Amino acid sequence: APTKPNAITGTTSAMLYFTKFGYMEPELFNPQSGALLSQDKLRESIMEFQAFAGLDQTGELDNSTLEMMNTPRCGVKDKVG
Amino acid sequence: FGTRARRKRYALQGSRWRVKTLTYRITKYPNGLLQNDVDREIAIAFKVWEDVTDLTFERSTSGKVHIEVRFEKGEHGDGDPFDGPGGTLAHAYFPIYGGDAHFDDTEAWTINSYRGTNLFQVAAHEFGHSLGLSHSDVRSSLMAPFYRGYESSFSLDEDDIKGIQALYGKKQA
Repeated sequence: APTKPNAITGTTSAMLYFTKFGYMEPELFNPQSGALLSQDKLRESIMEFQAFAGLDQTGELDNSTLEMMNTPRCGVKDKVG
Repeated sequence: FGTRARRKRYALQGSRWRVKTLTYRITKYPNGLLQNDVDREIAIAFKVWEDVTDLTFERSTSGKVHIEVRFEKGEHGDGDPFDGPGGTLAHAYFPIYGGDAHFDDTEAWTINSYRGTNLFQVAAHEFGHSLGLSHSDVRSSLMAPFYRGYESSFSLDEDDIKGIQALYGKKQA
């Protein structure tokens, strides 16, 4: 189980992760403004991450996806340009 | 949805160095390791790329260099703060952005150990970015973004070799 204070455990922290690593455009998710994000866009970002990480593309933040998102990693974006 | 067929391979960021000899300098060392050990691990991390291209890396202890290596904590001046142990381990800049590599000094950096985070492996990955490689979706490649734990016998994946040679060519005999 994730033990870090900033571990990814749900939708909000997952969106921050997707924004940081290039799976979601920053303007789509701004925790300060409370902008609403469509369920489809979130699902799309999850599936893009799952594809990149070699996971089944369920479009859900399932256990294997959360586990991968909580794996220590490089801070460079996965999708550049 | 199940799995979807997808081409898996290395990715190039789009910039590269125009010179074959690159200099580097470690300007800030980690707290938990001896400087000589860090010097050695960083040198062999560069050698990973030197072995498969005509690039050579020279360590400098002063003056201007191509790649600066630093161990830092939290916010460290580039607007991309480190997040403490775990999470993000390090980051590096592509050639067009200067090539520098920063490592999170709150990580338990280790050498030849299954404990902590292996400095050599992470450094070799970061220097791939410094040379122009993006993340690969080939899980076994060095340029995959996730830390896969210490490997006692390390070798570059074919995907990494193809990627770096696409940028700098093959090593001449």
